[in-house]
Amino acid sequence: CTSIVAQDVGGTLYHARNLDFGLFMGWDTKNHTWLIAEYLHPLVVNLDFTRNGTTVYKTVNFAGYIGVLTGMKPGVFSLTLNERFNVNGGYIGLIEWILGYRKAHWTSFLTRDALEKSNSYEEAVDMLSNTEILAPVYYIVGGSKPGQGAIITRDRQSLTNMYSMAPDKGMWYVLETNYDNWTDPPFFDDRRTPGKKCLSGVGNKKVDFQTIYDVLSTKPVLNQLTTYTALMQVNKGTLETYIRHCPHPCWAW
Amino acid sequence: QDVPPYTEDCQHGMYPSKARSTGVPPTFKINLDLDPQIRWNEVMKHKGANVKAMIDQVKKLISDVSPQLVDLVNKYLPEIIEKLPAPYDAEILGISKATGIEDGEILLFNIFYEVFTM
Repeated sequence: CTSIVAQDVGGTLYHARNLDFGLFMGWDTKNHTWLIAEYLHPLVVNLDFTRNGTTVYKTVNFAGYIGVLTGMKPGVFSLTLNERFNVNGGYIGLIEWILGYRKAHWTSFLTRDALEKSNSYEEAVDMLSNTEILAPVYYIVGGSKPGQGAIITRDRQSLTNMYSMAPDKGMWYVLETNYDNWTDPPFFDDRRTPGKKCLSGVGNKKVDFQTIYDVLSTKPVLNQLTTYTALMQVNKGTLETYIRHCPHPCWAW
Repeated sequence: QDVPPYTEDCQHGMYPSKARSTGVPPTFKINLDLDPQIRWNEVMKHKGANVKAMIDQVKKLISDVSPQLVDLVNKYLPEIIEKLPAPYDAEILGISKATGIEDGEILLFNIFYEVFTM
């Protein structure tokens, strides 16, 4: 996955992501695609969660999946969830949970809870930073006010690191793939360098849906695992989703 | 570039081109005032067959590793559902009922992200 929160010169925030999934889950030798990623394409849906006839939050989901990997509370905040690979991974949390230790929350249920219950960017960041969870993940959160954008690096029990944008210091965006931002990504899966190169090339004077979509359309940020691209602007409550296809030759991840 | 990892120059003018997209997904409302067991029915009416196809493919992949694992999914995962917090327990049971897919298999789909951090 690749998630971006970027701020334009006027202080407007944009939050976007590529959702990559299905690694090592069957390779279609004929079409050079991942089988599960292909099966996920028709499952992509935009959801509008309503109460009393009013939108409470919007998400992009795979039909049948009830947690939230991409979502937005209009006017308040947006969030995305990226996988974080770790030996102390989700399977351990899951086993603990099955054995009766149920204090930890499911990572994608916590995001839905945050959309449901948090009424500010700060509340959402606090909830996603300090709630015990089953698996290590990256929560990427964007707000409605200038400077509200952060990558929350989580292990299962606690907050590992918080990396926030600082537009006044020239850090007008945060970009997260699937590796800790204080370490170099592995040479065999470096989507961070091309993503940052393309975004920096755009500059904050031109950042908008169009230019962020271009960044997320560039290989290998776009790859054979990419199922969809989502673009969110919290203040307007806009969420656009595009089901993706990476033309050959395209890197497998 | 002709060799992996197929990097390229930064793309421009792609939005909202269909060159690297196959379209936009449909939008559904999830009415939180409805009983959790029925609030996903409309989505499943349209996407249930796709969910079944995806889960069947996952089962095939698991079965290729060990056929016994699929039996374990259907034997043990349903026991987990009743321990999930509300409304997630009822929503999974509702999706299972709406699609005719085993509830343990719906849960299997929902735990992918937790497990794959390994």
